[in-house]
Amino acid sequence: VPAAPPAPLGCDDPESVAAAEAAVNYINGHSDHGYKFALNRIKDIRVVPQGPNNAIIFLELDLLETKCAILSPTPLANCTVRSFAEHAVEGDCDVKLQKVDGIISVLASKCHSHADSSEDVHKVCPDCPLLASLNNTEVLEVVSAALNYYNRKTIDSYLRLLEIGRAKIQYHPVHAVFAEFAVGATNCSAEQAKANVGACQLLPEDQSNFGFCTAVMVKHPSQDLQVDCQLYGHQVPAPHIPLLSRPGVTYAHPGQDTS
Amino acid sequence: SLTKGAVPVAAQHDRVPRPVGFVPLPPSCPGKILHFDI
Repeated sequence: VPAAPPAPLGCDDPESVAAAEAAVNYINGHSDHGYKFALNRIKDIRVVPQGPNNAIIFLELDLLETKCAILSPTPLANCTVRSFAEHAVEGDCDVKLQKVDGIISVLASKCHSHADSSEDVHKVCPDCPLLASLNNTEVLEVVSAALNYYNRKTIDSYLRLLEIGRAKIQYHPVHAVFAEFAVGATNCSAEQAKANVGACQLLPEDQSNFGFCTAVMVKHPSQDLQVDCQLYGHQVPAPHIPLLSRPGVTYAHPGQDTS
Repeated sequence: SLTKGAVPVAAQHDRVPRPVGFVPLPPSCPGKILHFDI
């Protein structure tokens, strides 16, 4: 009697979780925009046997954006998932993997990310600030002012903007703009940049030094700007294969100052 | 002419009985939510 086909894999089976972890590591390792994503749920799994110890696995995954920028060296396990009230961003991914002799490898991956609806956020937190478009004028002004302010104060390398990761605008109880953006160190000191900022270029990939800044500008009742930038130090650059298409996001070209 | 034979009531209970303690398996997908549902 032919052997009964193996029972279909459950979405919470250890083998499914292992495949999902491989898929999430691949997605994060092959993106150089935005933030790292963490697994929230395995929506579906399909295994297509290809012969002894050889199978194709199709996964449907729900991911959630974490607070770690994609270029951050922080291990994913230490990256906090953005809470619902912080206006979460979800990633829907379809991933095709192959498992040969127990070794899982990703063959293809397609993801789409989208922010939670404003109504849902306000149901949970009526006064929480909502995500703003990244080419919103107020957002660009705050990022530009924050980076210029930081560069005026720093004694280290002059930093250029890589991309704006996310921004939120709050209207109550005060009018404030929150922005997060990725930066790269240049071949200039802050002093040299004052003399000729056009000559300041991002460091070559083998010396690259990326970082991440958060800025808060309170606009009313009195203007106040706070900026904090953390540089990661030199690390192996991520491959340039942006996977998570980020809807409605425009990226400043590396090294382009916001104006 | 064919007439539909009435199945004697008793026979209906002759279907394969479910083993005692049979519990249908919970749907195996989608999996559990690790953080929260959007």
